[in-house]
Amino acid sequence: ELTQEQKDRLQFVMDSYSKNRIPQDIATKLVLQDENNTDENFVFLTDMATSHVQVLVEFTKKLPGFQTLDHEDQIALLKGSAVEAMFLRSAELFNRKLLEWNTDLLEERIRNSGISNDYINPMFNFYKSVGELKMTKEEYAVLTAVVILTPDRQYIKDKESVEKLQEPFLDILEKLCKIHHPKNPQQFARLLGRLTELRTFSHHHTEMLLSWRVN
Amino acid sequence: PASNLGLEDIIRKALMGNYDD
Repeated sequence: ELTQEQKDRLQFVMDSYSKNRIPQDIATKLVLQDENNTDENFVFLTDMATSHVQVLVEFTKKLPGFQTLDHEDQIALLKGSAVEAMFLRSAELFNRKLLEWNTDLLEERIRNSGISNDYINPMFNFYKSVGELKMTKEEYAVLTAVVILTPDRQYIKDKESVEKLQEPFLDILEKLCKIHHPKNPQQFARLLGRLTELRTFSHHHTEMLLSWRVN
Repeated sequence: PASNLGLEDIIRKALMGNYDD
């Protein structure tokens, strides 16, 4: 069972995670724009990525202890985790059908945005492999906190302080896995395994943006 | 436009609560 302190922490993070939404005007754009050309999809995806980052920063600011970190370390954590958190959030949106809009339409726009299939196919494979874990909303939220508070990001000066902030979330995540997936003792290890996969996306994302810009 | 801002700019502005761009 979670301790009372862990329950309070989880509740606090869930409240903030629930507000973690892409603004309606961007969502509306997806539905209203009939024209489906590469340039428009490019602008659409960059707008959506920007919103993703802004929403992520708002979520991060409320993580207990984050605001006590050195300001440049705060930026280094966010820079190091933004892409991973974005892919994790996308995986959640696709798998839990959180989008009020059709995910098929979104997939079509992503596939028709000038990004090479070499990058897109592994991304949709990742969504599928995350989907197989049948994660709950709590697990997504806490895993996102774990991703953001990763102490070994580049340029972090005070790794120890970050570690101290991440640990309580790892403990909660381990318990949640046991509570929600009693028949699957490997759940916690599998979730952490997905983080390794996420890291490769961070690397691919940089290459992908470069090739996209050239095109 | 936001699409011309780099990731770090977006993060710095958002940390300060500045969403004008």
